[in-house]
Amino acid sequence: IPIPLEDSHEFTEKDLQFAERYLRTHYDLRPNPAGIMRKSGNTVAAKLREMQAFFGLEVTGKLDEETYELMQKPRCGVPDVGE
Amino acid sequence: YNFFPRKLKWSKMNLTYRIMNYTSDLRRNEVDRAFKKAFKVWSDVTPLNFTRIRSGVADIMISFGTKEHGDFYPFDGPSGLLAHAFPPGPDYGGDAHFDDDEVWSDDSKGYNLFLVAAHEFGHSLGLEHSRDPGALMFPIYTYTGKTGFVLPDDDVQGIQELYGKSITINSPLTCFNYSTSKILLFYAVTRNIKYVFFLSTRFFWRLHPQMVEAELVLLKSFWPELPNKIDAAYENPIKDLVFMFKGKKVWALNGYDIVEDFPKKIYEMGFPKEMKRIDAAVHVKDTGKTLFFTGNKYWSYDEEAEVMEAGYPRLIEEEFTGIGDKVDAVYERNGYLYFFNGPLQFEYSIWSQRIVRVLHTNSLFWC
Repeated sequence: IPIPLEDSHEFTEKDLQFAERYLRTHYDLRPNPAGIMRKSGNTVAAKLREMQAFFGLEVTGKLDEETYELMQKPRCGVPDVGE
Repeated sequence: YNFFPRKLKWSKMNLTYRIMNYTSDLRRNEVDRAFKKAFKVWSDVTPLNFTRIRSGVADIMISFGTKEHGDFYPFDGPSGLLAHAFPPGPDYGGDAHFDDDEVWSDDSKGYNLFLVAAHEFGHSLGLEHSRDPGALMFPIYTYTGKTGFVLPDDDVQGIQELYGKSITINSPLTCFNYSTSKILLFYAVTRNIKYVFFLSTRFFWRLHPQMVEAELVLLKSFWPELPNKIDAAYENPIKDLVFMFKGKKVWALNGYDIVEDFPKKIYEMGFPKEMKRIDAAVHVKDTGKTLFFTGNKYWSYDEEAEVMEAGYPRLIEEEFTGIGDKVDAVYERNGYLYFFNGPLQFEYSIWSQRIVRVLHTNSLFWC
């Protein structure tokens, strides 16, 4: 899964799937049919940046431990941004 | 606070709700009460009214479900997604769904149904998620205690922008937006390099000397390890540390970090072991002494020698005549001590050793 990673933290495949699902549910990340370039605004990095900005985290566009930890927290299912 | 695209809202003030089914975690009357109380959070500050109906289609249909439950936005089992709701509109509009794979409760065990419902009903009325960590509409669940829920100011401003203010006057909930309310209790104040911190319950206001507006911040978002409702705080400019007191413990903060080996017990500073708490503390730069107020007495601590001065405690009333016999909070600025006692603030001149002005506690917020 093309998710930019920040630090040496070893994310498992399952972690990355969770992160992608989180961004799809709350930040309108669209599925990416194989082989088709995404519009820049809909890349995983862009959505990670949106989420990091929303929660006041350091905005890197990469999945790091702090961002992933926040994704684990129990929360409301309504998206944070978008339609 | 944020709104849904096109600022969706109800075009009427009288709304209906219907509870379609129940969770087995709570008794029916507990569920009814939680939802009723959750609606009252919003009707208290707006002209909105909520009426429960027991049949037919209500504006806000409430139900418990698991995984895929009919709206193509499946829940995900225990934890994770707790509930969701739809913005105002026909059909699903306004409806609120709760994940019955969670353990719902009416206290801190499991997830508090009242708190989650109040949040979801904010969506039902047109509020989107807020970035303010202290707001009810912040997307992440935080248990905020069993009693005395107060709708945070961020949410009050958001919902009132949609529906206007409540018709009742003197709503106690406006107190936090330091409007004309006369009493804001401060439990501890201190100066940290550029800011004056006003600590109260689980928030603190950061007031920059050059700014008019204070910034409201959740205490635990800066210092997660600190308890809420700090008793007292002071800054020691010599060591560049801020000390915070709660009960018999004291924490030392270096910027936003808690110094190693803290918290310590206050008796290690020289207080008698039986002392239960400190009401207020202030460091007086010119004398290098820190004054501690507890009950009707106060102590003087020599920061350089790191010992309690002999001849203390003394009676507050004897040294600081006129400020009353207890101190809620105190801080020093430009040669004046500002004593807070209930709704009043006494400006005491260290030089002339007398009170020169009496102000309202929240006058610093231009109330």
